[in-house]
Formats: sequence, structure tokens, C-alpha cells
Amino acid sequence: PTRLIALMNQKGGVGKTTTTVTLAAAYARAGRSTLVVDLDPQAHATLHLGVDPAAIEASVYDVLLDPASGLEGRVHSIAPNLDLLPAQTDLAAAEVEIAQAPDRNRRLSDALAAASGKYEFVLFDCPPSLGLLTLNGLVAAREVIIPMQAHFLALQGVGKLLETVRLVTQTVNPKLRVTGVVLCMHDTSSTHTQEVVADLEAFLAEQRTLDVPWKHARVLRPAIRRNIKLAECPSFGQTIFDYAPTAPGAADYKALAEGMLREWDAM
Amino acid sequence: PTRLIALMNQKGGVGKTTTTVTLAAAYARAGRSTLVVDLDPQAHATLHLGVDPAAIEASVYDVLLDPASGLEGRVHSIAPNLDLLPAQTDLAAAEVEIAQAPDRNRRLSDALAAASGKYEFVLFDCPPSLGLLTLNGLVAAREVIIPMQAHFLALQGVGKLLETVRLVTQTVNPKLRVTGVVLCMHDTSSTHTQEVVADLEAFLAEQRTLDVPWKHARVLRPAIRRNIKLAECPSFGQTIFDYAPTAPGAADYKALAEGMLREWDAM
Ligand SMILES: Nc1ncnc2c1ncn2[C@@H]1O[C@H](COP(=O)(O)OP(=O)(O)OP(=O)(O)O)[C@@H](O)[C@H]1O
Ligand SMILES: Nc1ncnc2c1ncn2[C@@H]1O[C@H](COP(=O)(O)OP(=O)(O)OP(=O)(O)O)[C@@H](O)[C@H]1O
Ligand SMILES: [Mg+2]
Ligand SMILES: [Mg+2]
Repeated sequence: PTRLIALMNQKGGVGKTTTTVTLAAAYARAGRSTLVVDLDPQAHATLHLGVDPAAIEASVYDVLLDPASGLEGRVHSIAPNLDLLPAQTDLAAAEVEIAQAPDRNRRLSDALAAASGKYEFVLFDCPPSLGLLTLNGLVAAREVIIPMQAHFLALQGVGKLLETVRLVTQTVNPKLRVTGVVLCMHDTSSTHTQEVVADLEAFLAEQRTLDVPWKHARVLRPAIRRNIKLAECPSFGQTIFDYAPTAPGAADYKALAEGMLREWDAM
Repeated sequence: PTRLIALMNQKGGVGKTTTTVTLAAAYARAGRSTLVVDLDPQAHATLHLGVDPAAIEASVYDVLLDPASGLEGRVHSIAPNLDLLPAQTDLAAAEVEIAQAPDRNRRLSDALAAASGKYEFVLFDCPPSLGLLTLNGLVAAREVIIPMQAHFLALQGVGKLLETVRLVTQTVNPKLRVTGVVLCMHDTSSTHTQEVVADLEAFLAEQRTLDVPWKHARVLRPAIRRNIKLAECPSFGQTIFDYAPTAPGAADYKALAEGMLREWDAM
């Protein structure tokens, strides 16, 4: 059965794209067929995977405007086991164009219903907002992973994020669950960082007895250390595994991906 | 004459709030009366300055809904020479509520017209978007400063940002100019970072002969190094100058502020 995972956080610049692309590449290299869906008009996942959003014929935008037309001719083969449904800048117009449609939250979900079966993983890279594009990701997904930085200001937005997930489970997608948090750009040496992580883990622990979509959420390990190589590889259209396979960024994401695969295979 | 400066970048998490708050505190400590206007529903500038957005009576939201009511009773005195017009989370609703008004871009500008005279500096902390709240900041401002990280993906959004500024000068605010770029969370040791900065400086240099609002824009110095103390002090509601006055983050922002003051005083 396909695992459909939305990487979301309305806070900007926290590592959503880097985590989506790098986990996808790690799953692909472990032999699991994976589709990346770029839901951000900035098209950073698309760029990171070496595809020029300005040069493509079609994108997830076309899928949102006409879900019945499916994924045909819109998916790029990036590497063995790794496909991409790219974004383009006109995706920003999609939010306005589908805003009045009664099925505006379900379009991506409807479009993927037939096509996702051929993949073991579908990862949705969400934009930094709680608008229609992110909602389409949340309605199409079964799980949510929250990339974030262990900073005080980053913690402030988590409540609102979880509320949005809860609202989606109460209205359109009752099966949605929050799997966990990925700590990105992590500074292992700072006391403050450790305190923020402790706060986060304490919060998640006290939610375990409640009937909430994040009752089983936890901080996924390892944290991803800050590593400049991760900021460099997008400029070459490569993932860290091709650009700098021995860098700490590669080791951390590989270990994170393998831990997730072990856990999922065991279920 | 008051200097009205919008700190803007639609990319999230690039240092807009940290730069707005810390430059404002530096100007205040240099004896210049400064107002911070928090235009972000996340209210991070408000939190950073030690004000609880959930506990305040009124905010910039009320000003946007009724510009004629001005700033009375809404401005907090934070420190000598440092005032704050705070944000609240219901500010997100403002974009929808004023969306149809013919003066929707000018509301903040209209409201500040009388009140800004008592300040030497008014700094607008913009949200990570090019929506109505940011537009209100751009219409109320005379100058734009762009905080950004010297990363490849960060460079991708600069074109769109400048286009938005140009559009504003062509329609509502012909006097708006881009003063420059502040390099935040800067990694001085990375070759990649240096290449991105060189690309940026080359781009700005070739714009000098054109009739564009960024023809005099430059990379402001020094760059602000990554310093965990800057991520810690918001959790105490303090600026870096109170929290860790000898930290590199304090030294960098102080030097940047002093350079800007020298330059402006010389004009
Ligand atoms: N572990 C890391 N170490 C160093 N740089 C990183 C790391 N993770 C991400 N980056 C860089 O930080 C910036 C922000 O990361 P990224 O684009 O993945 O965040 P995002 O949450 O997707 O941002 P947005 O909200 O704009 O979509 C990018 O320039 C990226 O290359
Ligand atoms: N020089 C720095 N060194 C270390 N951490 C920093 C630095 N500057 C900012 N930060 C931290 O990085 C995070 C993002 O910074 P900040 O909130 O200022 O960005 P922003 O552009 O205002 O974000 P948003 O788009 O969400 O408004 C915050 O947790 C902040 O405390
Ligand atoms: Mg992204
Ligand atoms: Mg901010």
C-alpha cells in the first residue's frame, strides 16, 4: 500500500523542501519507488531535482485545474525509483482559480487516486502557508511530517499547524495522522536547542493520551545537522547523495530514512 | 525627516524579524527614536520585544481596519527611543477583510501619515508573502531593505521581489527605493556562500545604469554571522543587546546599524 506523506510547516525556510527531496532520494536508493509532488509555486523541489520550472510543458498546476486528466505526460523520471510531478510559478494562480470550486481541497487527492498505486511512497512538498495548495497536500496525504528548526520562534507556530491538521481530519480526511517532527539545520551543541527539543518532546508525550491526530507523533531521529553542502547541492540540481555522499548531511538523512523504513516495514 | 523602512522578503525564515528588531534596538540605543511596526500575523517581532500578542488590547490590525483612528493606545513603549505597534494573530483576517476596499494598499500609510513625524525611524517587519500586509508596508515605506541568506534557493526569489517593488512604484508609491540587502545567518567560510554573494553583487552592479528602484541598492556590510544567541534571545523577549551584548550577533548588527546611520547622516 502506498504511503502518502505531506511535508508541511507554514513557517518558511525550515527545511521542508530539503527534507522532501532528500528523504525521497534515500527511499529511491533503498529500492522503493517514490514520487515527489512539488506543491510550492517557488518550485524549489523541482529546481533541487535538476528540472527547470520555466522550461517545462506541464506541472501539478494542470493537475489541479483538471484532476480527471491525471498525471500523464506531467511526471519526470529523475533517477531509478524517483519520479517528480513538478511545480511552476503559475501554480500561485491555482489557489485563486480553484478557490470557489466545491472540491477545491480534494483535487490533488482525486487526481492521484488512480496513479499513486504504482508508487510505494508519495511525498508532498508543501509551501510555507496554510492555504489551498497545502490543504490539497493534507487531503491527499495519509501522514504528516513536520520539518522544523529547534528555535523558540519556530515552536510558536506548531499549535496552529496541528489545529489545521485536526480541522482537516474533522472535515475532509479522517485518516490523516501526524507521524512526527524532523529537526532540521540542527545545532547539536546549543543548550537552548536542547531545551526547545525537550519542550517539544514533553508536549508530544502529554498528547499521547488524547484522541488527537498527533497522539503518536514523535521527534524523528537523527536530527539533521546544519551542513552547508545541503544548501549547495540545489544549485547543481543534485541531491546530497550525488553531490557530497560522504557529507554529514548525507549521513543524517540516510540514517533518518533507514530508521523510517525499518519502522514502517515492521508495522 | 522620518526614514520609513520596510524589511521584506517573501521567502520565509531569512532573518526579516531578527533584522527589524535588532536594527531598531541599535538605532534606539544610538539615541534615535524608532517605531517598529509588526505586520506579520505570526507576531514574531512582537514576541521578540517581550510583548505577548495574545494578551494585548489592540494592534496594527485595528489600525488597518480603521486608519482614521490612528495609533492612539496601540503603541507600546519597549525601551528608551523604542516603540512597538504590535501584531496579533487575527491580523491574518485583515487581508481578507480589507481586500475589496479601494484604499486597501494605503491604509497603513494613511494611518501613519500624522503619527510618524515623532519618530526618526519607522521599521516595518513584513510577513513572508507578497500579499496585502506586505503591500501596506511597501506603500507606507520610502525604502526597502531585503534580509536574505546567501543560498542558491534564496537567490531564486529576488527577481520576483524586485518586480513587486517596481509594480508598487509604478502604481501607488513612486518614491519607494531599495536601499540594499542584509546578509543574514551568514556562513563566512563557505566558498558557495561567497559565490552567491558575488552573483548578487554582480547583478546589483549591472542594474546601476538602469532606471529601476533598485539602481542604488547594494549589499550592506557587515554580513550578520550565524550566532545561536540570536535564536535564543526572542524566547526571553529580549534583543541581543540585553541578552548577550558581547556576542558576535550583537557586534555584527551594531556595526551594520552604525554604518547605516553614518551613511544616512552624511546625505
Ligand atoms: N541541514 C541544512 N544545513 C544547511 N542548509 C540547509 C539545511 N537544510 C536546508 N538548508 C538550506 O536552508 C534553506 C531553507 O531550506 P528549505 O528550502 O528546505 O526550507 P523550506 O521549509 O522548504 O523553505 P520554504 O518555506 O521557502 O519552502 C535552503 O537554502 C536550503 O538549501
Ligand atoms: N544570525 C542568526 N543566527 C542564528 N539564528 C538566527 C539568526 N538570524 C535569525 N535567526 C533565527 O532564525 C529563525 C528565522 O529568523 P527570522 O524569524 O528573523 O526570519 P524571518 O524572515 O522573519 O521569518 P518569517 O519569514 O517566518 O517571518 C528564527 O528562529 C531566528 O531566531
Ligand atoms: Mg520549500
Ligand atoms: Mg518574521
